[in-house]
Amino acid sequence: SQDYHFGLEDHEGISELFDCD
Amino acid sequence: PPQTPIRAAMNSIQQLRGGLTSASDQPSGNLIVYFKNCTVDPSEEITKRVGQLGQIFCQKFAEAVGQRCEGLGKTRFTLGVQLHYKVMESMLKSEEKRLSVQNFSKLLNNATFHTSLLASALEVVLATYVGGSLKNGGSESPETDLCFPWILDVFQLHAFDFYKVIESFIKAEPTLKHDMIEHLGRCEHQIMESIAWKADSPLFELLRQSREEGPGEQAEPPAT
Repeated sequence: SQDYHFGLEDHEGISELFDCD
Repeated sequence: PPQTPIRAAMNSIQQLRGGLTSASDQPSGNLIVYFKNCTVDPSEEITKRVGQLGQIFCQKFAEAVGQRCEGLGKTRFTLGVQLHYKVMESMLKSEEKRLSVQNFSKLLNNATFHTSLLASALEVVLATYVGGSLKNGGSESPETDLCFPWILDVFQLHAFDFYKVIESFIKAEPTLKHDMIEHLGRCEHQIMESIAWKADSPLFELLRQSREEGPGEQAEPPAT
């Protein structure tokens, strides 16, 4: 996954992206 | 031996299947614990949804590839379900560690999350099987018709929702091969360049909401 640009910060995850607690 | 396109495709398929030998097409014990910890237990809805999406997938697969290939559709779908449960468990473990909570009721009762996650897993499976012929510009296999964004139409999924799971999917599945990560990166690019800007995209509503929320970060000028 070295060539993939990870845009999420460490404090963000799938829960936030689907508007969850 | 020299790496031929066919050999490369066969290796990718073997690796995918090898990584799923111990995976089930049913939720694992750990996943069931996560489901039971929810305020509203999502188990029944999840199983029902997987069944419904399976029927739709197999029907559309047979329409695209040929009715005699119905069995292949079922096999692809089962692999996708296995992968999606594996990734779901890994995602929840990461979220548990990050947020120090065990109740993921909102996330696990979100139908769009589950459909997007299953669609991502199926995209990986379909792209693995098509792999060799696509990379070499060939289109002999009718399965090339199933390449992205075919799965979005099948599940009637907004591209923007699919986009949201890609990064977490890659992080949660460390055995994903380099070419598959590249493929998912291309899907992301395609979504942001064009597919997410269709008239019914939820992106427009989000932009409208963010404008109404008042002066926050200024958007870049359109030309940029």
